[in-house]
Amino acid sequence: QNLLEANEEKAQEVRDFLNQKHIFMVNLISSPGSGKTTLLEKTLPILKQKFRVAVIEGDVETERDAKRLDLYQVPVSLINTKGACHLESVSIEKALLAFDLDQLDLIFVENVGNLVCPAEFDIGEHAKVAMLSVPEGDDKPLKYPLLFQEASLTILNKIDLLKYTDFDKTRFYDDLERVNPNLSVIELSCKTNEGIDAWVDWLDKRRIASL
Amino acid sequence: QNLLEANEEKAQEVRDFLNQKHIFMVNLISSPGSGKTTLLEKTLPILKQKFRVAVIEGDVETERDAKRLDLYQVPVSLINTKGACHLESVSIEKALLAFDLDQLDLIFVENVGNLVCPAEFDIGEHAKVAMLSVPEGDDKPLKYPLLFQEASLTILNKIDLLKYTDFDKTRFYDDLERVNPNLSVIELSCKTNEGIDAWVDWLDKRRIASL
Ligand SMILES: Nc1nc2c(ncn2[C@@H]2O[C@H](COP(=O)(O)OP(=O)(O)OP(=O)(O)O)[C@@H](O)[C@H]2O)c(=O)[nH]1
Ligand SMILES: Nc1nc2c(ncn2[C@@H]2O[C@H](COP(=O)(O)OP(=O)(O)OP(=O)(O)O)[C@@H](O)[C@H]2O)c(=O)[nH]1
Ligand SMILES: [Mg+2]
Ligand SMILES: [Mg+2]
Ligand SMILES: [Zn+2]
Ligand SMILES: [Zn+2]
Repeated sequence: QNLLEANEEKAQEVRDFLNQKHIFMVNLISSPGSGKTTLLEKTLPILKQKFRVAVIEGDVETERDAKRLDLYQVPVSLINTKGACHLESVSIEKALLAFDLDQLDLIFVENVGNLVCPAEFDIGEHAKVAMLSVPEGDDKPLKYPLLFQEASLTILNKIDLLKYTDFDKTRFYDDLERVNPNLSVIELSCKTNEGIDAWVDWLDKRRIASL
Repeated sequence: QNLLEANEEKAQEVRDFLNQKHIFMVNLISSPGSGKTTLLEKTLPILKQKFRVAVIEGDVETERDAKRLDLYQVPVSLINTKGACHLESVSIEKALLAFDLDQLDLIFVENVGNLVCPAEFDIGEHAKVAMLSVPEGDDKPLKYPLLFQEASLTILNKIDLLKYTDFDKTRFYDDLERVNPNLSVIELSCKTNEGIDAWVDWLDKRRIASL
């Protein structure tokens, strides 16, 4: 239990520090391939017009996602976990050193692709955002409940694929209601851009609320 | 390191025991929603004609997958990990107690949906089978390399969705070659049944080779 406690303490330190700097940090969590990096690719150009944004990119191996995001000319700090299946607050604290924190408003953390462990770790964020993509199936909120309980928002991504799959939205919303009755959902497609405005809106409002 | 060593010892005991009983055990690993349970739903009716089959179902929460497989009248033993992100050999040993091991030829273990940790744990299986689905993207072998290094086979599932995604098979095979040059791949769709015969064939051959 000591590891989790030490992580919580460090996370609180990180959040206090970010609060002093008036920076809002979002922890984006999903299975591998749900579309976290693609969402950031779609969002960064829009957000850059309103905020000073940076990204902490968490991956087991490679710089692939970090390189994809470098194209958007925002500061990107990569953490290769070399096998660990989730990010912890100690590595976030180190990654933050790469940024000029007096010049930022918003930080995204793209966590390691994993629907289980990242939900257990506070990394100093102001909000966890869960992402689920349509092809994964409608049963995940009940099967992997902790993430959906901890998250402030769920993004249902790849809704352009709804017509090609057997995803049952009624079951998805019913299950989500049982796991976390207050959880808001944004239906989104990084292909058609549906829902992107609602996501940018949510970020704007949540940032203001956290200041 | 002790935990991993203790797990390895127990796994070897489990495998030795299965060998005495002439039982072949496959450990099926993928991200959440790649199609593990659906593949078993498609395969069990065919395999039951050749072999005496059982399933160990690993899930964080719920009996949903176990109930889906109960319909196929094979013995199913459920392990709810209550938060652990992978199965270990101690829980497999316990799950095996639910079966009459003198009446079995083949056991499938459906591991917890997670592309990271299950690859590190030997649970006494004769082969790890990695599953990746087309919507997750073509970059996973290099981004989550351990599973593709440990696996004896990779199933590329949901190939019926290839035409609706930007999955690049050339990149996928190039990356897989770099991670594990000997790894065979079966392209499959649980919707169109393409590749199901090749999968049944592979199981048949591997079982014979392991006896
Ligand atoms: N059809 C469709 N495909 C999408 C959408 N969003 C992302 N994709 C595709 O999904 C695949 C995976 O997207 P990524 O953004 O790399 O996923 P990720 O969550 O960052 O993956 P990891 O970092 O490996 O966990 C890619 O092939 C994307 O093109 C969407 O809204 N619709
Ligand atoms: N289009 C298409 N959909 C598929 C295929 N195989 C599975 N699916 C769908 O993918 C979703 C998830 O399938 P499951 O079999 O539940 O996935 P799983 O790997 O067992 O998921 P977890 O147990 O939660 O890790 C379901 O909606 C299935 O109908 C396929 O070959 N093609
Ligand atoms: Mg990514
Ligand atoms: Mg399943
Ligand atoms: Zn983990
Ligand atoms: Zn793990």
